[in-house]
Amino acid sequence: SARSTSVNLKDLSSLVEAYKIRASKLVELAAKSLQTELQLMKTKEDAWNHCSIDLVRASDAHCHFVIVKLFCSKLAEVEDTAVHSALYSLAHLYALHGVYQNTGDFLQAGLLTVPQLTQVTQQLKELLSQIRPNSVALVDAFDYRDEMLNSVLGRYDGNVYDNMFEWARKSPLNQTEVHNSFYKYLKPLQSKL
Amino acid sequence: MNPDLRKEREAATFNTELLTHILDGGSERTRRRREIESLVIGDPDFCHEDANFLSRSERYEAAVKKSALMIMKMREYGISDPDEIYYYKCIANGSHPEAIGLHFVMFLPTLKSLCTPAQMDKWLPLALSFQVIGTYAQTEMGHGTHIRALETTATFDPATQEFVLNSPTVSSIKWWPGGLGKTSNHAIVLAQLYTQGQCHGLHAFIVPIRAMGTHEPLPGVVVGDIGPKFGFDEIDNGFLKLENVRIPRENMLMKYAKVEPDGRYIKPPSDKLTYGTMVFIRSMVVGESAKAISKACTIAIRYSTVRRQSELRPGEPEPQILDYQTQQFKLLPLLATAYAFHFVGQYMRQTYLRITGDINLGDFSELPELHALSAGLKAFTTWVASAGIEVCRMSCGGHGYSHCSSLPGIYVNFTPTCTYEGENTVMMLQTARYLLKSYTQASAGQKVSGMVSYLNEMSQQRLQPQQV
Repeated sequence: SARSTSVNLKDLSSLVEAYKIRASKLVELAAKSLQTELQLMKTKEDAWNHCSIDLVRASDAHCHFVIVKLFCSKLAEVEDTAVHSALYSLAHLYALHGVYQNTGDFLQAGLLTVPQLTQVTQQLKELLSQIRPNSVALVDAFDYRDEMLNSVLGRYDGNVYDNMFEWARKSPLNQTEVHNSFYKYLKPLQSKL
Repeated sequence: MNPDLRKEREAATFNTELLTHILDGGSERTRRRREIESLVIGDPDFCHEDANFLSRSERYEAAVKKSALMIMKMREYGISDPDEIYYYKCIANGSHPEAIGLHFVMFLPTLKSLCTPAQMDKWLPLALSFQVIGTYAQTEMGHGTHIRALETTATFDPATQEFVLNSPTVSSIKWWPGGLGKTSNHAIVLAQLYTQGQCHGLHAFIVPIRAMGTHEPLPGVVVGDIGPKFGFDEIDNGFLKLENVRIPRENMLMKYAKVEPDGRYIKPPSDKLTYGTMVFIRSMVVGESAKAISKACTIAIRYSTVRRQSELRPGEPEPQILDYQTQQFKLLPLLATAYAFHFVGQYMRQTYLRITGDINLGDFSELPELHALSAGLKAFTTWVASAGIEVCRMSCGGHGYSHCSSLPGIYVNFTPTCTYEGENTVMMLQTARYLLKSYTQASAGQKVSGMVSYLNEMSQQRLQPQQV
C-alpha cells in the first residue's frame, strides 16, 4: 500500500517517520501472517502460536518507534542550544543505531536501499566522533554520587588503581597472612606426597 | 582528580548542570535531590561494611537494618513526598535492592488501589506504622505470567463469613515474592475465588501469615526462604503454602469486585483492575531500565577514559580506550539508549498517573492502552538494558568482572526485571494482541488513538523521498 520511499539518514524527523512506517508494516505483516494461519484451518490459538515470532517482532518495532518518537519530542523542550545540540546527536545516534541493528526490517519496508547501508555505517561513525568529546560530560550529567555507584572503576575522580588495591585488601581472605585451609589440607597433602 | 578525566570535563561543549536539571525535571528538583542525598552521605549510621564481602545471611540482615534505619530517618526528617522518598532510598541503597521493598512498591499500592474506604481505614494505618509488613504473593511455583492458571483457591464459607485459602498442589505454592520468606507478616495473596460453587477468577486477599507480636508463622501457613539466587542477596524471596487458612470476608480487597455476606458475587467493571499493581510496576520499571543502563554507562565511560591500553600508532603512548572506535561503538549507542529510556520512563510514569487518575474517576477507556504500552516498554527496555549492562561490563576488560566495578551487581540485580512482573516474551505478545486489535479497527475505518494512532495512516504512508 505504501509508495516507494527512502529515509534521509541525516534527518532525525525522517528517521522517526521511518520507524513509524516500519512499525505499521510489521503490524500489518503480523496481521496477515495470522490471517494466513487461520485460513489453514487451525484453531485461533494455534494460529496465534504459529505466528508469534511475527507478533513479537511487531511489538518490538512498535516500542522502538514509541521510544524514538518520545526522545525526539523531548528535544523540543530543551532551550539551551549547547545542551540541545548534545542531546540531538544522542537522539540521532539512538535512531540510527536502531536502523543499523534492524536493516532487514527497513529494507523489507522499502525505507532503506542497499546502497544506503554503507551510508548508515558512515553516518554512525560520524556521530560517534561527534559525541566522543562530550561522553564524560554526558555521563556526569546523570549526577550519580560515588556512594550510589559504589564502583571503583566509575569513581568521579578517576583514581581507579589506588582504590582498587585498597578494595582488594579488604577481602576476608586477606584477614590472615596464611589461610587456615593451608594447615588443614595443603600441608597434610604436601607431607604425604 | 585523574588528569584524563579532568581534561575530558574541560573539553565538554555544554553545561553539564543544565542537562542534569532536564533529567531531574527542573533545577529545584536537582537541588532538593542533592539536599536529600547529603542527608544520607553525611550520616554515620549509613557507613557500613562493603556488602561484597558479606555472606548472604549477613547481607540480608544488613539490608533489614538499613531499611529500618531509612524509615526512622525519613520520619525524623519529615520526608514524605514519593519522589523525595525515592531519592533518599536510591542513595541509601546504592545498587542493592531494599529488604522490605515489596512493602512499599507492591503491598501499599495494592491496598491503595483495591481497598474499599473501610478497608483502607483498617489496613493503611497498620501498614504505615509497620505493624503490618506486607508483600504481594501472586506467582506460584508452577505458574508465572499466565495468571488465569494460578491454582491457589479462596472458597467463601457463608456459615462463618470466612474465606478458606488453600494451596491444593505443590505447583500452587506461592514462590518468589520478595520479603515473603522471613520479613513479612501479611501477604496480598492472589487466589481463584469460589463462591456459591462457582469460580470467579483471580482476586486479591490480605492474608496474615505470621503473628503480629511473635512473628511466628500462623497455623496452616508454611512459609520460608527459597534459597540463594543469581543476585538479590538482600531479599528473602519466599515460598508460601496455605493449608485451610481462614480469613474474614472483609479481607478480600473489595473496591471493585465484591462477595456479599450471602455469597453473592458482584463483578468488577474490568477484569484487568485486579492486576493494577503489576501495571504500576511495569510502568516504573521503564525508568529503572534507564537508571541501570545509565549507571553502567557512567562506570564504563569514565573507566574508558582513565584506562590506557595498547598503541594506536607505533611508538606513541597508549591511548585512552575510549579513543578506539570499537569502544565508542560499544558504549556510545548505550549512552544514547540511557537517555532515550530516561525520557520514556518519565513519559510512562506521567501516563500511568494520568490514566489511573481517570480510572479513579470511573473512566476506563485508556486502560487497555496503558496495559499494552507498559507491558511492551517494560519488555523492550529491560531486554536492552540487561544486554547493555553486560556490554558495559565487558568494555571494562578483566576489571569489569570484579565486584569492585559494581557492574556484576548492577547486572544481577537488574536482569530479573526481564522475568518478573510478566516474562518479557509474554509481555510482547500482550502488546501484539492490542496492536492487532487496533490494526483491525483501523483497517475497518475506525479511528484508533494514542500511541497506535499511526495505524490510521496505513494507507497513506509516505516519507520525503531523497536522492540515493
